[in-house]
Amino acid sequence: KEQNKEKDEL
Amino acid sequence: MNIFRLLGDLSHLLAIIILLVKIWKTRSCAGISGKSQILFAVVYTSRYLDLINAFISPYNTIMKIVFLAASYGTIYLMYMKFKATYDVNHDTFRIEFLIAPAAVLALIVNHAFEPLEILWTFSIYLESVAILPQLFLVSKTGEAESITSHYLFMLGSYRALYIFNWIYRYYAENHYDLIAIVAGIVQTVLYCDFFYLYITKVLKGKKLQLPA
Repeated sequence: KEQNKEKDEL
Repeated sequence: MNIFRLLGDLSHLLAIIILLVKIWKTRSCAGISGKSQILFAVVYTSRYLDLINAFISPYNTIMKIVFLAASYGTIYLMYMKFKATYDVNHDTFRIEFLIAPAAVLALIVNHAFEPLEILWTFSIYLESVAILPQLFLVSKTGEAESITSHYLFMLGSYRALYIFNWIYRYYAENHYDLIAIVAGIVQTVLYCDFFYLYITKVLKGKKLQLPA
């Protein structure tokens, strides 16, 4: 599981 | 996008609308903490700076603009238009004791030591405690109007739904963000006693009275 990079959440 | 995040965003949007309607209709911001509203404006400003250089989707951009406009609009209503109804004597939480630690922690615990990343991390940490002045105000006045408790319920539900979104994304999309998850859990936990009161009292038609 990779750490979330893109900020697609509000 | 998944159903949990969509419901969470809609719950968040509904909370902000309920608050604006409450202030506009009753022409009063009694029982609302201006300090929390200031913190929310700081949270959205520091988190949505990427509006300038990153385009995710029309939905993402529109929601960010709505949240920014609504938070500044609420501050305008509270501190200017309906300033006379602002409960300055009870809204006394020292928000510098929330902003400073969030800023320091963002400089220490983050994914990357870059300006936008630090600001995003700061906004995540600050959002997790931004409701404290509001909960403090409700505890000081000992009660809240039912529309204010609906506002708080929607606002608390939004991040609780985001936790389900993060669980879903962990299993379905193979990624997670520990900073957002830990802060989101802290944020939701802060609402627990309010959720209990809301479900046991407000949903039964009673007024939200905190045990004195």
